[in-house]
Amino acid sequence: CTESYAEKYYNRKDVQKAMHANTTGSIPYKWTACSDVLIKNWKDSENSVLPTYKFLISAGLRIWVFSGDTDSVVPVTATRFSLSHLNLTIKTRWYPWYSGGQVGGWTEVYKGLTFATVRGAGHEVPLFQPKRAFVLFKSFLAGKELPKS
Amino acid sequence: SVSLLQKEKELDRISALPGQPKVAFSQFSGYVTVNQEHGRALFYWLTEASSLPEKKPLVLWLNGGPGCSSVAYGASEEIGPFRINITASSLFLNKYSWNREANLLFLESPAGVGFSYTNTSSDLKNSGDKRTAQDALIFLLRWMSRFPGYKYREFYIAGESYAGHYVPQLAKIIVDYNKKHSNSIINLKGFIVGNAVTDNYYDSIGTVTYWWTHSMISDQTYKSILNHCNFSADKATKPCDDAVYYAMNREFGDIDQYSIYAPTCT
Repeated sequence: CTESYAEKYYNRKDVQKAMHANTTGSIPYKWTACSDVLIKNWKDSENSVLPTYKFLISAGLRIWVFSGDTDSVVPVTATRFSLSHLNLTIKTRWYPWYSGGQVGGWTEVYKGLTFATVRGAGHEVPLFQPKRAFVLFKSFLAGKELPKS
Repeated sequence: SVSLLQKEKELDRISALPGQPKVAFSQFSGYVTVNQEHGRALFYWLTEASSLPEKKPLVLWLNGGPGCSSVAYGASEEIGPFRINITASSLFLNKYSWNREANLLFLESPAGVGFSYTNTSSDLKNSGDKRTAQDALIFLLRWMSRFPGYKYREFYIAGESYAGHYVPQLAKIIVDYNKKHSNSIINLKGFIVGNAVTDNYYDSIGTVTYWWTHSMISDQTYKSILNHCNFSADKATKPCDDAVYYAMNREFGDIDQYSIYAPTCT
């Protein structure tokens, strides 16, 4: 429901003024969380970004892909099916990672990409599991594997 | 021009948001024009790190949709420092804000999302992946000129859902740009994406498999979807649509598809 709070807050004139947004008041529509016009009229969309992943892995970027395991819109099996077609070499085999003494999810580290699930999280992982998401983010920034205990 | 850019940065400084608790970090927000001719301008919100921001990396957050707002989701529900209370009268702090570890840049992208706008209305009807990536690159180059302290800074991109397209696509054109421009100001180190749209065919197979393995749909419906849907086709057929419709409307029940065990918002 938090999306409806945002709809109210960001349409407040004093909030817009404080954020230097819509300064001339000429945007002809209300601030909204998602634009129906854009979604309905989206033009080019690649069928697959897997070739882009291959390019970026070869460019040496640090790439992490995570998945909240209670999302049924872009679920964990969807991501796993897709990533499996990159045919990556396993560097660290599948293991449960931990946060606060509990299993935070499972992870596998490949050459060029780290995949991790987040237990109990939906589509918006940091909303549903903020602490686990934060552990994940810290590990990503540090370039370290997720904690094994 | 340096002093003009410095002035632009200071004009973007947020002194305080209505209902905001006291905080120790700086915030800036405003517009960066990405296409003069069409009048396309993207809105950003920077929440700097809560300690030693000059030593922390910069993380750009992009939301999905396509057409959804980083301010709405990334900043206000997920990784940003503030949460909005139920009456939208005040803000409270997120204990696990990612700005404890990084400077967070939320971008409303493409034009038409949130506060971002275009003066050319047809832009709203012909947006797509390519222009989104191109505009985001121009945004970054111009934004870093306004905030020179972030030039050459360790830089990461993050996002979710349809940003599974935006994030790697932006990363790719930055890599391409950096190959052409030695000493580029964008020091891209990597990216992280969650529940990300990746491949239409494999994502679709995996999604239906998830529905079945999590007992959200019956065996009959699972078989029916697999029999009638050709996920490699550009358009779905009516029998495929019917099978998926049956799953969603007769078998899922009244659930939040984005978090299947969470209560739905009434």
